[in-house]
Amino acid sequence: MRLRKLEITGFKSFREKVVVDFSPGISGIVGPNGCGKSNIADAIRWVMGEQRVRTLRGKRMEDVIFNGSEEVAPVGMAEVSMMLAADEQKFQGNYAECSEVMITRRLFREGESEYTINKIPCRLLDVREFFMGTGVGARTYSLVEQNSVAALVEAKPEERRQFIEEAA
Amino acid sequence: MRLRKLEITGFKSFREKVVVDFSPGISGIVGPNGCGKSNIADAIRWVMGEQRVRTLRGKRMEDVIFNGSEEVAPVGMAEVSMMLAADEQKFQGNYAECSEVMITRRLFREGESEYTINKIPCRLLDVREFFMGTGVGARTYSLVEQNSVAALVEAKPEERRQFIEEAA
Amino acid sequence: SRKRFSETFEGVNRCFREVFTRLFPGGRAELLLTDESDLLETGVDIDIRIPGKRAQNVTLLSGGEKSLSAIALIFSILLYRPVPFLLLDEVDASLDDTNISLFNRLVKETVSHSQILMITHNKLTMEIADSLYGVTMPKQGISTLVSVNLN
Amino acid sequence: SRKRFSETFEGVNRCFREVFTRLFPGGRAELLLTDESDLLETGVDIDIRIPGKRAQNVTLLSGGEKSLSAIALIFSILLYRPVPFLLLDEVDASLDDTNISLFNRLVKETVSHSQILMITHNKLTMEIADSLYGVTMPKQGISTLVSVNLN
Ligand SMILES: Nc1ncnc2c1ncn2[C@@H]1O[C@H](COP(=O)(O)OP(=O)(O)OP(=O)(O)O)[C@@H](O)[C@H]1O
Ligand SMILES: Nc1ncnc2c1ncn2[C@@H]1O[C@H](COP(=O)(O)OP(=O)(O)OP(=O)(O)O)[C@@H](O)[C@H]1O
Ligand SMILES: [Mg+2]
Ligand SMILES: [Mg+2]
Repeated sequence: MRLRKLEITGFKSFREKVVVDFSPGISGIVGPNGCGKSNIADAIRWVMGEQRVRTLRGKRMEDVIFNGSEEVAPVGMAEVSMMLAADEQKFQGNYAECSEVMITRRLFREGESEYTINKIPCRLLDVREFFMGTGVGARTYSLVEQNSVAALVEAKPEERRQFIEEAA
Repeated sequence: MRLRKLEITGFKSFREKVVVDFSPGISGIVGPNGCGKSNIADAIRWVMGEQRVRTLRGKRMEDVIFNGSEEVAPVGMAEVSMMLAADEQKFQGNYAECSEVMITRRLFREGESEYTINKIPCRLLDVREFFMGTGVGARTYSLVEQNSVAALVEAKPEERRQFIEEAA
Repeated sequence: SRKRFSETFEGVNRCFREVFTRLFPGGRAELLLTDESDLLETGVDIDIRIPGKRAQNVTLLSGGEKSLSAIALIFSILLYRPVPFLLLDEVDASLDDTNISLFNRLVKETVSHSQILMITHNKLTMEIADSLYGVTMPKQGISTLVSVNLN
Repeated sequence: SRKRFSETFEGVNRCFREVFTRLFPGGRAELLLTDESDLLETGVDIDIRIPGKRAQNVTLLSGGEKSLSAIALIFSILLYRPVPFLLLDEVDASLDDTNISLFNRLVKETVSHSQILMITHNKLTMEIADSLYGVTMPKQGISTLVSVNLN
């Protein structure tokens, strides 16, 4: 399976819709401090079902909705869509026949997150089970946060055990 | 007052005596990963009376004594001397007449740290009082550890208060 | 289950010993169980010997040595259990140029198993990318994507 | 004492508002007391507005923005209460080149009050040093000093 495309609208500093078309191989994401690179990483975690607001650097989940700049007003909704394509590794379960799967997460202010898979509404649990099947879900070692690396070597033995258990 | 010289022997990776002659102005300390730059910072903290082993990245105070390399045996003692010179800012108390002051800290394995000021044995308290008088002691904002900057902005309000109180 | 953890541990450890030497030629590293008699509750310790140095408390390592060792651990788990895509946010921040080259070489060896997304400020790391995505804010506070030319 | 903390807080805050704008031209920052009625126990909060953006939770700031804001706070305390010498270990690690130049300019403005020791891997930062000290390990595991040439 590979990551084909990411569409980000109203999520953190991405007020306007931004489409990231990923190619195979190594993708470098670059730019000055504060321009939005880690926000793209947050968008990926968020659409995959991340519920821990602290991991997304927020205080409330509503913090991920674009809340305005000096000149521009906040918006009322954040939406992230991730397009995945099957390759030698096929999708599992209900999606075994699909060559592409699109996961979307949407959040309105004062609302709860809404999820769709291939435009069909579903629950957070369905999104998580889908990613479990692909091998990226719950594998925190595959999504490495900024400034988190060195701590891994100094982690408590129990934490290191948990980290390794995810590969089971 | 300015920092004139640092002599490091048997402290962490400095098995052989190394003399750092500081000039006024901005000094850049450079070199590859693991070559000993932060160890120089640790030597400065240590000779100023740092007792928190964790701040020196060790588990026991004995960890600061050179404990050998693949080809070379450990040594039995660590010693750091710091030479300070008076300028428009004179030294205080007993040292008001001195144009230079030398602080030395020595530690033998299985022993306790020994301190001297201008080669006269003294207690840790005397070293700390000396640095208090100069304005560098207990001013943690003047000795910034590697990887510690970003956390300052996310610190708890009580911690930030303590940080600022040191400037009182 | 005990058996499953034991297999995972052994597999990751085998990969870790190997991947570590790719980033630290001449060095050695190992994962250790804190309590071998209790596989359900045991923690995992880490033993690291930097080339030419003696094994010591992991806390005494330099900032760059800790980062590179952690990268070795992460990539050894990826070797044991590959994932479809991998996202690394500035993991090269503390590394000097020599270590960045070793890290980049490891990334190129890993990309056959996984698609790799790397956020970086480092020009050497940018050079190994197959595609580059520039993020900028021409309107302050609003992010947008631009094409990037490496000069 | 209440009076002493109050004076220190006001003094540092005045310097912080000013130093912050030197690193973030067009931005604003402020220190706030969490409990103005209890000067002995109050905590200190921080309010930051990056140029062109809106003030938000400080946790949402980028890695580089957090580092540079912390540097502003440290240097504003140094402006209020100068120290004879200052030791900075790789505080520029997360900064892009533009921010490193602003940081370096602040360091040059500060050196009239203090002697400054900076550990760095960054070539721009090395260029503002009056003297450079190279640390190396020709014999593995044993540190020594060498003279450095900036090319
Ligand atoms: N909900 C939001 N609305 C508007 N802006 C936001 C929101 N959440 C975060 N931001 C802004 O996004 C910026 C952070 O972006 P990000 O962390 O992606 O930067 P970065 O490119 O990773 O930078 P660095 O190189 O410093 O790590 C901050 O300035 C923050 O204020
Ligand atoms: N007591 C000791 N005896 C021998 N070597 C030691 C001792 N304590 C620490 N070291 C070694 O010193 C090295 C760390 O040095 P230091 O932290 O100064 O590196 P650095 O130059 O700051 O590197 P970086 O750029 O990665 O931060 C480690 O390899 C560590 O093993
Ligand atoms: Mg970032
Ligand atoms: Mg260091």
